[in-house]
Amino acid sequence: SRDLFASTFEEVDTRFRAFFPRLFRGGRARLELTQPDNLLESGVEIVVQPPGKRLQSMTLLSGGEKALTAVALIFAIFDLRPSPFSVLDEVDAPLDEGNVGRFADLVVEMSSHSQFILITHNKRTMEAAGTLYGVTMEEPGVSKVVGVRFDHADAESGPEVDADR
Amino acid sequence: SRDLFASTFEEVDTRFRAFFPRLFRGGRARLELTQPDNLLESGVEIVVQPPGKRLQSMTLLSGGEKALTAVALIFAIFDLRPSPFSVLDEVDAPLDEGNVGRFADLVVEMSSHSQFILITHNKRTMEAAGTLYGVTMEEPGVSKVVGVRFDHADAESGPEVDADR
Amino acid sequence: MKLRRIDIFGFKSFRERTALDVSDGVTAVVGPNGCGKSNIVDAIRWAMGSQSPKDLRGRAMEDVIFGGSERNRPAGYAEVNLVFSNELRTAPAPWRELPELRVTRRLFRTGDSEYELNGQRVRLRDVQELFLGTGVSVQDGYSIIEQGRVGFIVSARPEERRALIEEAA
Amino acid sequence: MKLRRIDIFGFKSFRERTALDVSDGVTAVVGPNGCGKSNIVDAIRWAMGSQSPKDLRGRAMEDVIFGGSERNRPAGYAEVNLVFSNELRTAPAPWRELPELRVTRRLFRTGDSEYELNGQRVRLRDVQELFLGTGVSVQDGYSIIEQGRVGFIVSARPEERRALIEEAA
Ligand SMILES: Nc1ncnc2c1ncn2[C@@H]1O[C@H](COP(=O)(O)OP(=O)(O)OP(=O)(O)O)[C@@H](O)[C@H]1O
Ligand SMILES: Nc1ncnc2c1ncn2[C@@H]1O[C@H](COP(=O)(O)OP(=O)(O)OP(=O)(O)O)[C@@H](O)[C@H]1O
Ligand SMILES: [Mg+2]
Ligand SMILES: [Mg+2]
Repeated sequence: SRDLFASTFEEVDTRFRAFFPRLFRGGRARLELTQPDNLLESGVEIVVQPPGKRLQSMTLLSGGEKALTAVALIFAIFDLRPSPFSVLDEVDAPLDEGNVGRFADLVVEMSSHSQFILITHNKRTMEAAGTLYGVTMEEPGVSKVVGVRFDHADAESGPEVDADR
Repeated sequence: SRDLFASTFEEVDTRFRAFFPRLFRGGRARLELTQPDNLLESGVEIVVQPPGKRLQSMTLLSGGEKALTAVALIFAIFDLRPSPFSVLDEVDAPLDEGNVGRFADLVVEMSSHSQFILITHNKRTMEAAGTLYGVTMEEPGVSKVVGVRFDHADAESGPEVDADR
Repeated sequence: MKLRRIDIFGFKSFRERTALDVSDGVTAVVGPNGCGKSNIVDAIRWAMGSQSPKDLRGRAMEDVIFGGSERNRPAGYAEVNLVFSNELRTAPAPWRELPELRVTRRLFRTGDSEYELNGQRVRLRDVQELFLGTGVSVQDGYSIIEQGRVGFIVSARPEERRALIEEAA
Repeated sequence: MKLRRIDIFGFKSFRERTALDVSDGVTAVVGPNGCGKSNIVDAIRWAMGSQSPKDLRGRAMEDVIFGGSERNRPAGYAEVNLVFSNELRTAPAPWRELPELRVTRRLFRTGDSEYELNGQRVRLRDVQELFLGTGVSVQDGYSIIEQGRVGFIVSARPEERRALIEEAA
């Protein structure tokens, strides 16, 4: 329905505006309707101003800036409609060290209410996890999983996993 | 022309078959024409068998395996028609440590005949470079470049660059 | 409904029965390229009732069954079990009062499919409806972000991005 | 034709004149997200005659001119110089005998464009033709791989991948 879309848009926009400066350490962003007078068909645009830079559309942003903006949007929706668990597969891939750190901190914060499963190659993201699973293919074509638990006194040490970034 | 496409296809395929096992440490791959009897319109398919796995189309491959396969194809074309310089922007992003190492070694090898400029966040790739440029934005929105040269006795030490992965 | 365990057998590269216990908080899954991490994500989505082979990087539904390797023959079927705790009684009727919910999906090479809830045969639709409205249905699309999906959101046209908002509505 | 120097002024985030000397072998360019690395790649492609704003992540050609920041006003024009050594005399006529080639491109906010070869005014076409057949023309597409292009090659339809082979032909 048109009103439902309008109110959902508002709610997501509010949270998106809050998450963006947390991930970018400043700056601002907002969602915009491409057709504010046609709520049944309007698209959703993203207007962005990274800290210290000027306001612009998303197209000119860098690869990492675009990814981080998308993460802010995903988290905004997630914050509005939390699900019991969330799975994020390598969303941190294009991020530099600083941005990965802020991303990981935010995930830890949100994990107090939801379970998060993060597929990653990044060391900083691994450090934020309470539990680590290593997947290996010693026998080609056949996957095996080894679990390593961090946050318990009885942490078993498993074989070295590919903590390569 | 049809014959030119056919011979170019053959030549690229030959090199692609050679580069793939170098990057994957084994396995094999080949290019295939979707319409071998219609050379004017035929598309190009990629058939892949990572080491120890079974033959399959590219769709089921992992993110990193797909990227590495594409790199093998790019290098095959490059080897056939070398250009004086090549610029690769973050092609190593989805690769794990082992694959980045083999990618970097291959670039070093090919750089004896061509200049390579690699944009990267990856430490292993940085180590393969003879020259390193750090780009910074101390003043928000304004880029600055600092050069650090490795392979010369008079290597100047520049400020710390974002060698974050 | 908290996710407690993921059990994978014969699904994609998981030739042998493999179980992951999912604790509270943040779990990281790591490993080299092609070792099977994203296949775990596919297993979760498949068990929750995804019917699109393309969504799982395949061309036919049969592509999810372990297809063999150099030294192993293909498997005869794929099976994934997802175990949820229902302490808060958030599961929809008629499963509301059960403390635990085990969702099972099997696909045989013959093409036959089986779906179970706590060992009882159900239809695919029962599995899909179990998750509707909980925020993790495969249709929702914002709680499971598969590899490359961030790039899709980034380069989406405004009309495509609208769908994300609609799913949250 | 070896690339010897890239000189960027007023192009995208390079408000101040910036020069990169390109040595033989492998050069790595590093820095945090959004600091300007890919903008350098855009500068090279633009100076070589790229006419597609979308190729440079913009909507209009004017988008490549430094647009200002919180503390800086927009620039009046963008300029990129590429200096090539022509020791092997591989440059096409009439530039064949010159030891060095400097390609200059400028775009003014007024919309005016200027192209120069060794300081001499030429047309855009002269710049584009300089690179044809050398393997680095912006049309070739296999020697300059921009960010995200690998993913495009991966997910391309067979007909799209054909174009890569055709470019090498
Ligand atoms: N039905 C199947 N049978 C056997 N192997 C399969 C099957 N389907 C997919 N695979 C294999 O699974 C591998 C991909 O696994 P996956 O996508 O989980 O890797 P990944 O760990 O996510 O890697 P990356 O870090 O590169 O993303 C491929 O090599 C593919 O051959
Ligand atoms: N005309 C312009 N004027 C000023 N700034 C611009 C202009 N065009 C682009 N930018 C800025 O350049 C930045 C992007 O730079 P670039 O794409 O080179 O980053 P990057 O170093 O490649 O980062 P990443 O590692 O994330 O890929 C954006 O923040 C954008 O705002
Ligand atoms: Mg993966
Ligand atoms: Mg970039």
